[in-house]
Amino acid sequence: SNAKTQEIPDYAEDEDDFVEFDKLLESAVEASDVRIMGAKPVNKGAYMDSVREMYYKKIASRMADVSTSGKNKKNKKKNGKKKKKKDGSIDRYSIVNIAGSVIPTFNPAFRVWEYNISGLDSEFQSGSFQIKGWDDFFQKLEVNMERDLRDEEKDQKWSNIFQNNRINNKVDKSIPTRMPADLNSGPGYTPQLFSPTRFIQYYADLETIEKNYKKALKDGSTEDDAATTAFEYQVEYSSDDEPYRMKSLLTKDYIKLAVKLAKYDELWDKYTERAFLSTGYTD
Amino acid sequence: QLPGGKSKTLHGRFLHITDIHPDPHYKTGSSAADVCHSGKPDKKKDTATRFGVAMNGCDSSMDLMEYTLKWVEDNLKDKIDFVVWTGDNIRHDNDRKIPRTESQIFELNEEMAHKFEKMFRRPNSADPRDFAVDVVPSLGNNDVFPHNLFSLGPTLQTREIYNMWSNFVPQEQQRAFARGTSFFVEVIPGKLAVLSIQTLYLYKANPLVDSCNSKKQPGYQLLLWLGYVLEELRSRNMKVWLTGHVPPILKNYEESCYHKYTLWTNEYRDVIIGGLYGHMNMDHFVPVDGKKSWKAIDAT
Repeated sequence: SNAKTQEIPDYAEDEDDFVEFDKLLESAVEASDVRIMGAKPVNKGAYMDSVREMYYKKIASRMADVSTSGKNKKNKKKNGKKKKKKDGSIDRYSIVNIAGSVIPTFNPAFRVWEYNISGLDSEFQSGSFQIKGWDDFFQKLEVNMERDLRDEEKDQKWSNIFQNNRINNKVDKSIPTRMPADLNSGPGYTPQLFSPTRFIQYYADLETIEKNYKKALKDGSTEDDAATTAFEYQVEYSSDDEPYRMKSLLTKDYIKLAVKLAKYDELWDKYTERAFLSTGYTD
Repeated sequence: QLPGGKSKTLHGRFLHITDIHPDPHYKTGSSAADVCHSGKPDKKKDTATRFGVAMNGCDSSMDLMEYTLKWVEDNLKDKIDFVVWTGDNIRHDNDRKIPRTESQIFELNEEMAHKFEKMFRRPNSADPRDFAVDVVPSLGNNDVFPHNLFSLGPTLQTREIYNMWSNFVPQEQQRAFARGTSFFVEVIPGKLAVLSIQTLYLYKANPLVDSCNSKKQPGYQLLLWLGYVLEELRSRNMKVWLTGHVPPILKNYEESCYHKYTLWTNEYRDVIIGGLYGHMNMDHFVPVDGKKSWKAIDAT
């Protein structure tokens, strides 16, 4: 609430997001409470809709604003105020991949990821790098962490005495420093060694498996033979499949996909069908 | 060729598997209304079939678990470089007649660990840590007792977990693991690591998690560990996948933990390739925003 009352224009863009986010995901929490007990899926569609609203559509809107402001080179004033320049950089995002499960909440599933290893063998053969042990690091880590954690009581005492004093502004080591500007983005952002290139989503279509199992039993197979014949995982889809083909799996590809999913309902329908592992689930 | 005369063939592929939830009490032919443990089904959709029915609310039958692992062994084992296995290897506590016990949770987790070891270890090696395909497990909220509640170690639970996973956790990380149950594996030595994060220390539903702002909080200590590890990986020019059970979205993580974790993932984007999580049983992705998290942290 302090942030709201202060004039911190840079915060304004996102200020309401968390409040809205909380409301929209309320149904997801309820669903999650039920799910803890392993019950039937509930409100998962509402949860996915909230992901679309709060992540994908926000990104789409930000990207649209960026492209518009790029066309109008001058930062136009609106209602007397200077319109804030939107940040369209991809680097601000990190991708959280949440997987389908083996438990048949929907159809059982897992994923195989493919990643770039080209050039690695020649690098190994040339002996151009050394493999370093970790013993020293872990010994030092223990000492460092003990030192970092030692002063809790002292810290609290001092921070109570020196409220708002600069002693309160000491470094919180659970917060990182900014990434140094001279470092390049990693394999999640630009194509290089270890960049993810593609994934294959496997699933077990339980309805078909049950049909085939029963049929094999009817045809005279033993239970074990019938199970071996009937049970299989198959490819549900690959990341480069239509209708929203991803050329690679860099952060920019996910952001592009998020924008498409925000815009096009037919793509969204396909995406949620896949999210629910082709079970046809709706709330 | 690796040190010690070992060698490893890389395929440029790895497996992510999660939330297996095998249930030893699953009974084929029982009623889904009775969580597939007992009862007579009143209609076809209510019947617990051998491999299960999607969306009927039951855990995995033991057959579903066994045949799934067998399928992986037959079809993927020789084509992948490592396995990311993000936990929840135990049935849900959803049957009042058969409440879960701590020992059952340990036993089934141990059994699952043995299965993965057997499948991916080099069969003829005397070294129990010699894996043809490295396996990097992480702990789910159902793998701990009481449900969701998990404290910093060393405790009985962290010791038991280390015993179960002793062949997965590198030896030099034993002490750090006993405290924070997070660790990493160099799946391509000197080049690529997979970090197993103890996400329960950031998880809102863990009653021991208040925030990530006090040094006594498990989440604070986890983030401290994460920072040192990421910095070392950066200095070694290694790359890393972050993995864990509960995904870092605002509704799962305590707010300060969420923002701080997001900042680490974003400010080490030169090192981190991405994040792989389970828990929600739905296939989707969420782009988290480092800039927003800086603003939230600055504002508080």
